[in-house]
Amino acid sequence: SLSQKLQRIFDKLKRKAKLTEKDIDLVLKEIRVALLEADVNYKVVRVFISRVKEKALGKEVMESFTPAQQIIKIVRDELVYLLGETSKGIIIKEPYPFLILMVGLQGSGKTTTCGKLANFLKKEKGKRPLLVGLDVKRPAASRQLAIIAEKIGVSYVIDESGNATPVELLGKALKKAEKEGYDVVIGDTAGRLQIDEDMMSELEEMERKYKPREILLVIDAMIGQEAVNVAKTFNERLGITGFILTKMDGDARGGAALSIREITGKPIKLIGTGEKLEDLEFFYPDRIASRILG
Amino acid sequence: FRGKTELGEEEIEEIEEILFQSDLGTQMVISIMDKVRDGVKKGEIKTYEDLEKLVKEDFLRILGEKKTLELKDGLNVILVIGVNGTGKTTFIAKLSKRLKKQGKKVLIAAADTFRAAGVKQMVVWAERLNIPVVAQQEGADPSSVVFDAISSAKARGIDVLIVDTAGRLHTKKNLMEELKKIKRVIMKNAPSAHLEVLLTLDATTGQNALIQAKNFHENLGVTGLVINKLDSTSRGGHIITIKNELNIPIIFIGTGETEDDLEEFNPEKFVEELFK
Ligand SMILES: Nc1nc2c(ncn2[C@@H]2O[C@H](COP(=O)(O)OP(=O)(O)OP(=O)(O)O)[C@@H](O)[C@H]2O)c(=O)[nH]1
Ligand SMILES: Nc1nc2c(ncn2[C@@H]2O[C@H](COP(=O)(O)OP(=O)(O)OP(=O)(O)O)[C@@H](O)[C@H]2O)c(=O)[nH]1
Ligand SMILES: [Mg+2]
Ligand SMILES: [Mg+2]
Repeated sequence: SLSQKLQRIFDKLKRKAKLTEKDIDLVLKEIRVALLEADVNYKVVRVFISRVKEKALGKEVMESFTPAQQIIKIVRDELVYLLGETSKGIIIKEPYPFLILMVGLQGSGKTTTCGKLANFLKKEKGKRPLLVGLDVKRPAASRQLAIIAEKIGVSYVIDESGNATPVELLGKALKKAEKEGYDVVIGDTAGRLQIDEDMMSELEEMERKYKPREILLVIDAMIGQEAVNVAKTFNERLGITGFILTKMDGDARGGAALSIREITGKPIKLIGTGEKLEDLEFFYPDRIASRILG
Repeated sequence: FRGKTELGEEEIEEIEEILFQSDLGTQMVISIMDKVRDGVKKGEIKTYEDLEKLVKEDFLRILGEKKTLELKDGLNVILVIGVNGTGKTTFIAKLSKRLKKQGKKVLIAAADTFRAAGVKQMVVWAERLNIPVVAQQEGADPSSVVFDAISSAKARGIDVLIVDTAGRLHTKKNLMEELKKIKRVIMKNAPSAHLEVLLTLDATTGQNALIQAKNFHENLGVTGLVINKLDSTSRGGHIITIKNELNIPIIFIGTGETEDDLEEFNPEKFVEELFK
C-alpha cells in the first residue's frame, strides 16, 4: 500500500539528522505514481503534487517524528477536500415538475441509473417520478427503460411512433407531468461523444427549451485520462449540475473522481454500485479518497 | 517545435505527458521514460524525431504483425465477452454483417438473458441485418440458449455462430463461473468446432483494462481482443501494455455505433494515431 511504501522510504531516511527537500521529492514521486496508477489525469496529478509539496515542506512534516504519517495525512486531507462534500443525493424542490437530464458517454450506465434514481426518489422520498426515454437511436433502448420502469412501478413516456425527436418527446413528457401531477421528470438520453457536434447541440436545445434543474453527467468509474476532457466539454456546453460515478462495484481505483472535480468544481452526487435498481449510494469523499490512494 | 529539435527536459516531459494521457499505463510509461532518459544521456537520442521513432518502434515490436480473425472449415463459434457496456452486442451486429457479406452463413445466439432488453437489443440488430438469431425469454439460463443455438447451427450448416453474453465485472466470481459454464457447453456440444473467445474493451477505460484482460484471460482463455469506441478522444494505449503482458492479439477495433463501424486492427495506423 502507499502508506507502507512511504514508511519504507522514511525508515531509510531515519539515519539522517534532518529531512531535506530532496527527501520530500522522493516521497512525492511515490505519491505521484500511486495517483497515476489510479487513473487520475496526468495534469491534475501535477497540480495536486505541487500543492502537497508546499504543505509537506512545512514544520509538521520536516520536524515530525513520524513524517510518513504526516505526509499521508496531508495527501488524504487534500484529496478529501478536493473530492468535495458528502452528498445528500438529488434534492427535489418546487416548482414541479422538477426536470433531471441524465447525460454521458455511450455505455456509461445512464439508463440503469435513471431507473435507480427514480426508484430512490419514489421509495425513499415519496416522490412521483416520470421516466422519459429520450434515446430513440439505440436498438431496444425504449424497451430497456420500459422494463426498468415497470419493475419499480414508475410511469414512463417512450417514443411509440418511431418518428419523434428527443426534444419533442421531452416536451410531450413535461406536458404530461404538469397535467397529471408528476413532481419529477427523469430524462434518459442517448450516449454520445463530447466531440459529436450534432448530439451535443441536441442536448443544448433541450437545455435551452426546458431548463432542466439537474443535468447529471454519468461517468464510468474505470474511465481513463480523457475523463478530464469529457467532463470539461459537457460542463462548458451544458452547465452540468453534478456527476454520478457508476460501476464502483468493480476494482477500478476511480481516480477520475479527482480529475472531474478538479476540472469542473461540480459535485459528485451519487455512486452506482451494481446492476440492480437498489444499487445506488450517496457519495462519501473519504471512502473514495482511500480507494484512489490504494 | 517538432522536428530536429534539441532534446531538453521540456521536450522529454512533453513525450511523457503524451504517453500517460494515451492511457498507456504507469509502469509502461515509466519503463519507456527510463529508456529515453538513458538514451539521451548516452547521446543515442539527440532530437525529438529520434525519440518519437524509438517509442513507435518499441510499440510496433510489442504489437507484432496484423492478425485477422481465424475461421476454419465447418462450424466456428465466437464467444463475445466483456465488462458491462464495452460494446459486445453492437460488435456482434458489426461482425455478423461483415461475415455475411463475405459469404458466410451466420447465426447469432442472444444469450444475454439477464439485462433488461438484452435479448431484444440483439434480436432487433439481427432482424435489421437479416441474420438468423436464436433467443429465449429474458431470465432464461444463458447456457440453455447456447445449447439451442449449437443444435440449430449444426442442423442448418452454419459457418459462424456468434454468442452474445451479458456484461459482467471480472470481480464477480459467480458471473465468471457462469461464463465458464457457457464455454463448457460449447466445447461439450460442438467439440470439433473452432472456438474463438473475443474480449471487448472500451477505449475510454484506463488502467483497469489490463486487470480486465488478465482476469477474463485467466478464467476463459481469451483468443482475441476487440477495442471499441476508438472514435472517442481516448487513444486506447492500454492495449499496448496488454499485448506486452498477455500477448493476446488485437483483432478488431470499433469506430462508431452503426453496423459498418468495424475495422481490422492495423498496428501501424494505431501507433500513428497515438502520437497525433
Ligand atoms: N456492475 C455495474 N454495472 C452497471 C452499473 N450501472 C450500469 N451497469 C451496467 O452497465 C451496462 C450499461 O448500462 P446502461 O444503463 O445500458 O448504459 P447507458 O449509458 O444507458 O448506455 P447507452 O444508452 O448505450 O449510452 C449495463 O450492462 C448495466 O447493467 C453499476 O453501477 N455497476
Ligand atoms: N462511439 C461508439 N459507441 C459504441 C461503439 N461500440 C458500441 N458503442 C455504443 O456503446 C453503447 C453500449 O454498447 P453495447 O453493444 O450495448 O454494449 P454491451 O457490451 O453489449 O453492453 P452490456 O450488454 O450492457 O454489457 C451503445 O450505445 C453502443 O451504440 C463504438 O465503437 N463507438
Ligand atoms: Mg441508455
Ligand atoms: Mg450487450
